[in-house]
Amino acid sequence: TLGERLNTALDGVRGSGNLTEDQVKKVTREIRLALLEADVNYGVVKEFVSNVRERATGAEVSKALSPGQQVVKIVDEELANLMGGTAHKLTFASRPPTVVMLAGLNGHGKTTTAGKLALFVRKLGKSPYLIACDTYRPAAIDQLQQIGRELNVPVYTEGTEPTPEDIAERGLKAARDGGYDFVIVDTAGRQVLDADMMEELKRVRGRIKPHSVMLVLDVVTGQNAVEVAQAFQEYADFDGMVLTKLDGDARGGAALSVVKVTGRPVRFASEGEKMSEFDYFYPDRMAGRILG
Amino acid sequence: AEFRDAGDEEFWERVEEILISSDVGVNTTAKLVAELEQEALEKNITSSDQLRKLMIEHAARMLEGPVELDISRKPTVVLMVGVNGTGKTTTIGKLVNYLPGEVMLAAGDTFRAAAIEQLQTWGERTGAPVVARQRGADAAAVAHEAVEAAQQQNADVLLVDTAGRLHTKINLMAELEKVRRVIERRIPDAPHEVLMTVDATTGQNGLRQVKMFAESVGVTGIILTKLDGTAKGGIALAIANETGIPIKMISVGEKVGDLHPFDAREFAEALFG
Ligand SMILES: Nc1nc2c(ncn2[C@@H]2O[C@H](COP(=O)(O)OP(=O)(O)OP(=O)(O)O)[C@@H](O)[C@H]2O)c(=O)[nH]1
Ligand SMILES: Nc1nc2c(ncn2[C@@H]2O[C@H](COP(=O)(O)OP(=O)(O)OP(=O)(O)O)[C@@H](O)[C@H]2O)c(=O)[nH]1
Ligand SMILES: [Mg+2]
Ligand SMILES: [Mg+2]
Repeated sequence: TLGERLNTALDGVRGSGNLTEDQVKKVTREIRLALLEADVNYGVVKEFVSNVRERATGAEVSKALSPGQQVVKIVDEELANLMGGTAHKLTFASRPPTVVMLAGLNGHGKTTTAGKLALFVRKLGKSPYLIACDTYRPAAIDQLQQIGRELNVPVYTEGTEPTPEDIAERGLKAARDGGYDFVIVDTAGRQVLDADMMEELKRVRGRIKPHSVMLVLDVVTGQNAVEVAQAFQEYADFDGMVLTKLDGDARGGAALSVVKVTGRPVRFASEGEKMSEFDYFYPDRMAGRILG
Repeated sequence: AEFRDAGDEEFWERVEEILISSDVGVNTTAKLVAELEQEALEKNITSSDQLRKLMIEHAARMLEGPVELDISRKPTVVLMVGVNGTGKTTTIGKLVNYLPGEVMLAAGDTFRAAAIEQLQTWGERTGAPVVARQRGADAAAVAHEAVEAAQQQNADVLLVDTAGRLHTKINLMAELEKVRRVIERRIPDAPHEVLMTVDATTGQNGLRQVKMFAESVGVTGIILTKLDGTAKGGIALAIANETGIPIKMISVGEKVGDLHPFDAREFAEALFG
């Protein structure tokens, strides 16, 4: 753990005086390595470490905690500040239906998330409605329909011929007419370097003016998470993230990086392939995971 | 002579930044930098342009490995494995186009919604017959039936799709081992290739994924997918460095032609592009 590594780095320091510059150098090196190994973005790490260095330099060596524990405490606090304190609960549109659009890279878990979110809001008393706007991936619509059947949630589809924005717009109308109050729009996976696909996403969003856009991001994402998030912010202006595959053992530094750089919180955690394995994201659980 | 004098510190920081920002990871980056420093010292190389060329050389060397797929048996059985969403099913579809001879597919993902239909769509597109059962069927049973069918129909290659799974799920890894055993029982030295898809956007966890899958079912080659994105796929270097498992192919898009044999030199150059 980071605590162990820091204690080793500060071996021999006892409760007297302040942390010396050399000791601070040693600990910031350990922190930097730990964060980079956890996939925290290179630039974010640089800034984070300099903040910790500032706080640690001249910090009074406590009698109660070992110097290593003290630094861990500083790091924990800085991480907690970064991730944002409490869970960001769902808000609903003042005039129903609430429309949520899901976007993200290929294979990160959007379609599965669509089902999970539908189940989640139904437990909150809403009547969910799914719209299938992935007109590219083979059997993508089939996938959402099977999920819909399994959950007994209606799925709007027009097949793969019309444009996603047309399907979304007409699907939204159908949801309104049907009296559904929570609409979830599943979109195709896309790469941010694909300008046409990013423009398409912008069009879909423009057409349905969603109450919320969520970036669905796989927790194993590495250093390019920031670049990806910034592009989705530019084209889709997402207001929150769904962090997926948290049932794995990826440290999740991408989450920290994206929150820091975009200022958007992680709203939901997907922790398995089952529809029920989905809940609000609690930021404080992330710090320990990242530090390893 | 101290090579890394003040004037060169910037160069080394930049090299480190490029490598780490490409997901090469701390350990493999340190190894590459140490190798480079050593050789630069020995050969008295100081120009950053020459150093960059040397770096590409070292990275390429680390990545070099056998990229051919062994398709000499009839049928050659290829097991496709990997974590959820990394591109297994799509890669299988592309492989039908890429490989010579008669290719058959096994819809071994009996778990996920529309997994079978997704593979069947690829089968229709490429003209490859698909052996499938209903969703929820035993994956090993489908594999067994497919190997039998491939033998009976004289297929050249059988591509076996499997459900995505996290290496942390012991029961799912056990299921994969069972699928492998069932294939082995039918054809003693099969599967002849166990290809694992790794998403190029994966960070350091990619290394762990490969190690765990290799431990479980043995991986004969890596297919690095989604290289058409912003990720440089530097995790390939960490994988090559720490596991020695060859990177055999790269996937650069969703279309059937977007699959190519891995070129270590090209990849290393793109990394420092
Ligand atoms: N273990 C685990 N698997 C997940 C989770 N969320 C999604 N998956 C799996 O990840 C894979 C991809 O999920 P999809 O929902 O198809 O991803 P997608 O983003 O819609 O994919 P594209 O539409 O192709 O971009 C599937 O195998 C899912 O079952 C999760 O939280 N944990
Ligand atoms: N941009 C891009 N997308 C890719 C590439 N390879 C696969 N994909 C996409 O990634 C998504 C997931 O691909 P799948 O083939 O379903 O992945 P999988 O590993 O079979 O997924 P599971 O079976 O759910 O574990 C789909 O949207 C594919 O079109 C690639 O090289 N580039
Ligand atoms: Mg999808
Ligand atoms: Mg698949």
